[in-house]
Amino acid sequence: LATTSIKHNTLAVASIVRYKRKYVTQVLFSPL
Amino acid sequence: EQIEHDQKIGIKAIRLFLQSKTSYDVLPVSYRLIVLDTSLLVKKSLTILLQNNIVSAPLWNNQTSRFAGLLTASDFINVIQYYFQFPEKFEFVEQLTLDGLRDVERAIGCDQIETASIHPFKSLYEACVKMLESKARRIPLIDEDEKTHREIVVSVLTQYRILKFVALNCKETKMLLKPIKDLKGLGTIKDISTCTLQTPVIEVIHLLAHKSVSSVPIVDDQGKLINVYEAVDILALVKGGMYTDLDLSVGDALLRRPEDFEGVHTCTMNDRLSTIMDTIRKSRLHRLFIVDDEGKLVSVITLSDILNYILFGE
Amino acid sequence: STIAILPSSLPSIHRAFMMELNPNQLSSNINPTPTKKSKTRWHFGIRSRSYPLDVMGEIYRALKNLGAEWAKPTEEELWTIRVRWKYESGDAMQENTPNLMKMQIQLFQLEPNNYLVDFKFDGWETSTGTPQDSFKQDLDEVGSFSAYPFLHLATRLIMELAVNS
Repeated sequence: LATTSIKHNTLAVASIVRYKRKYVTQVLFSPL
Repeated sequence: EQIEHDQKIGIKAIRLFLQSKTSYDVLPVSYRLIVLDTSLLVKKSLTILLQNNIVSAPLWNNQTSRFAGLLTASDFINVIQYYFQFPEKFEFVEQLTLDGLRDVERAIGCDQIETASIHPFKSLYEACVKMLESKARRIPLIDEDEKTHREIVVSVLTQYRILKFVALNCKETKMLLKPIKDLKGLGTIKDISTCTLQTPVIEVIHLLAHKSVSSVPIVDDQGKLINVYEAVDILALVKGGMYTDLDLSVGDALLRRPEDFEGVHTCTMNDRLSTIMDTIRKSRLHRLFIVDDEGKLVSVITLSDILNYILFGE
Repeated sequence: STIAILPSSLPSIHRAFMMELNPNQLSSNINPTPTKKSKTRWHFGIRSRSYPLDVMGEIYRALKNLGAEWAKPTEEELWTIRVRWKYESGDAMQENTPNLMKMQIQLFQLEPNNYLVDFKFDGWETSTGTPQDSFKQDLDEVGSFSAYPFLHLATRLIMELAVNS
């Protein structure tokens, strides 16, 4: 899991997932 | 006859290409997909879009653990129209979350844009048909988790990305030498709404919404094209908090455009799809305004028009 | 080809044009949207400078507050927490949809006084507690996996830790 510092009450987390033969860095932004 | 013949052969070859490739093939080997939780404030989501140089993002509703469509410039247009109709609701707009966008749509009486989606392994041709049917300029690629059968947004494909993929991989685009004026659908002169630099930006925003177009050309008093206000320009307007100043002229609103804006593409009726596709290959072309020799606005060619012609023209 | 860029649509020329049109007007103080994007800095997991035992205590407390369960740690793996978490998803999923997410949380020392808490997805279980035997199948063979439940629960845990601390 990759994370960013919480800024303006918003946190971003990400993980790199394989989809079939390609790699997606899925990034999710959520409010605190 | 030779040009006529080549045009038919070229279009046929491109169609076969679109039928033989899947949306999955367009995806890079590795890429990033930014998704926004629907409990985010609309204002915050705008900051995230601008910071990541994107104009749209899929929405994730963590209550239902499902995807809730796409956030696009149309949503920000709706918010501005809502504020214009209910200026006393300033505080509500400031506290609006992405969950609340559907209520805003209902409040201003605009139809909910049903987000069409498609499986990544369906053909590009089918993705294009779905986008043209839903009048969307982008389409989410949805699959499901093998274990939990929960939805996955694999990516979002835009008309631009598909045309760029064709321009990069289909050498037959070079055979499309018929001038635009002879192409049904592309050379047809459209009745397009225009404005001037002094037009209040709120009127232009109403035009974007009511005509369901993504740009309004700006002409001078001789009808010469001088600029274009695009739906994506709204993001910079809202970010600057300038949507409250509703009699701001569209000329002033355009001063919010980032310095690296590449400019508006123009062409004439003598241009051909071969050079248009080559321009798409090299630069971010979102539409082309057809002008005459004096630079007067004649019509517009959108990416939907180009896709329509490739899929159903000739 | 007569495809061209409309010169008057380039920001610098448009700005000059607007200044000429109405020199002392508002135009002068409307600035373009900044193009330089503050580079988002990404970290593996979350960092901590607290004392290792305090970090572990914080995590167990946060997991308890969020209603998660965990396996009793073994002697060899004192710094790893094997979590099982009921994933409430509003939409009526078929019964046999596994809704117990497993996650591994592990504390790493990067250097003296600098620690990292890593979160790792560790498969699904059905609420009857029997691990999805098909999940024995190595995660690596799964071709389409939705990261969102994992990202969402990790977010909730990180927020709980942030709010508590």
